[in-house]
Amino acid sequence: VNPMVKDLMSRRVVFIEEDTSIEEAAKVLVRNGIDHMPVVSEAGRLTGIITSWDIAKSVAKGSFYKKVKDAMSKNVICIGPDDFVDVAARRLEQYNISAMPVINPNREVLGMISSSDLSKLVRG
Amino acid sequence: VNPMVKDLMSRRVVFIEEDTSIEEAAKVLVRNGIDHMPVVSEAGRLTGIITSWDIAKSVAKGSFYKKVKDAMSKNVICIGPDDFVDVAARRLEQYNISAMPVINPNREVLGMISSSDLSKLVRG
Ligand SMILES: C[S@@+](CC[C@H](N)C(=O)[O-])C[C@H]1O[C@@H](n2cnc3c(N)ncnc32)[C@H](O)[C@@H]1O
Ligand SMILES: C[S@@+](CC[C@H](N)C(=O)[O-])C[C@H]1O[C@@H](n2cnc3c(N)ncnc32)[C@H](O)[C@@H]1O
Repeated sequence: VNPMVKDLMSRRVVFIEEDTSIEEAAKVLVRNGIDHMPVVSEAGRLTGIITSWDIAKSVAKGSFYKKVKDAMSKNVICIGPDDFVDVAARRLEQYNISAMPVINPNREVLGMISSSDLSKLVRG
Repeated sequence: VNPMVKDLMSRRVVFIEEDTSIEEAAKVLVRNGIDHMPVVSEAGRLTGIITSWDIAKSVAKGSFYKKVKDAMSKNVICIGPDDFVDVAARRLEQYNISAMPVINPNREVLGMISSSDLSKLVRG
């Protein structure tokens, strides 16, 4: 039995707009208890991803990135809802990331899948 | 076949001392490409854990925590090297965390195990 991404993904997705300040992005991550947020433009298109690691990077650089769009990663690694979970696990490992937006062919975000979701399969 | 934690854990552990500044902790996380660090006292004892999420929390609070010991989590959830991976997966899920130090009965840190390590079992 090989589950699909859609069986495991989190459908509750918290988005953030690229013009938001880093400080506000940090507040949203903390308030929602999450580590990863897809970033959207004003038009609502997926333009990046920002994680708690990116916030740590802006702290490490001392001079804060001002906006989410300055700190986010722009080439977003994604996956489809009908992909099998082993494909998702390999993709996370290949790119050394811990979560991916789940998108349809229109690049609309249907959910998020993370290594935490995948490791639930290990719990037996 | 049920692997043990010691078969999957990362033995390369980056520690940080509790009197280090948050900014320096952020630099260490970024330089090493990691999300989690066990915190040790001057005497070398495990006293906490700090993650990129804790750094985001200090940004969210606006007024920075000054030191690692102000931002770290003090009740560290750990696991043993001979525990099975399903126990590890359940413990991560129960406490909503993504990594744990692997300790021996003397509370010495032998490695770290994360949801990223566990999701490698899903890749097939
Ligand atoms: C190399 S990872 C390691 C730390 C952590 N596991 C994480 O994923 O954030 C850190 C970088 O990967 C980026 N990243 C995370 N998920 C991504 C994704 N789905 N697509 C593209 N970049 C991603 C983050 O924006 C961050 O700059
Ligand atoms: C609720 S988790 C969610 C975010 C992320 N998955 C993580 O583990 O950092 C965030 C908090 O859990 C704490 N934490 C992470 N690993 C821990 C562990 N092994 N023992 C105790 N607290 C831990 C962090 O210090 C942070 O304050």
